[in-house]
Amino acid sequence: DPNMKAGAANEGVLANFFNSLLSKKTGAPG
Amino acid sequence: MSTPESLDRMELCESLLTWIQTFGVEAPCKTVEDLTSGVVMAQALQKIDIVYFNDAWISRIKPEVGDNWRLKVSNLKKILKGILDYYQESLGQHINDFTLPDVNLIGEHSDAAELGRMLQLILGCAVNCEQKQEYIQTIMMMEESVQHVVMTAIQELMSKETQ
Repeated sequence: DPNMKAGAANEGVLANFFNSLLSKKTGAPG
Repeated sequence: MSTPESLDRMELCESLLTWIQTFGVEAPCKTVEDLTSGVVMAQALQKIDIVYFNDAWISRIKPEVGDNWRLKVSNLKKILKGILDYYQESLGQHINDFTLPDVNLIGEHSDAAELGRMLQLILGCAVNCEQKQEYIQTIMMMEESVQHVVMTAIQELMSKETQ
């Protein structure tokens, strides 16, 4: 089912993005 | 970084209105109108960083503004300044080329597109603050369509920030 595939791909993109955001170092230096 | 998808400003406002409700603030926050006084945004910012947006800061935000748009705009100006100072002083970031929200349009006309820009800046504070894990995980639990808009909004901010 192409819709299911697109949905799964979208889910993967979202998870990748937010996980990379979680591991991103933030905050002012010092 | 690739150019983020362009944002539908009305969709952005709608999705971020859903997002701001996850903070569980005291003030009602179901509609655009509910947010135009700035009280909900100030309370959300205090949850994001209670040390920076402390009681002294929030005491400058008038809680009862009624329909007085001048008082709303006054609140919104203080909040926007607080957000921009927070980016610079606490997150160590400068937001370049980001069109700042027109607080007059929010206070006077309940402009959803401009409110969306203001909420977008608060979103940037939430996903960059010390407790960002909590906020990002909450976003990941939200409906996929909302997550997608939130992702695009964050990407747009990231494309305009410099350390």
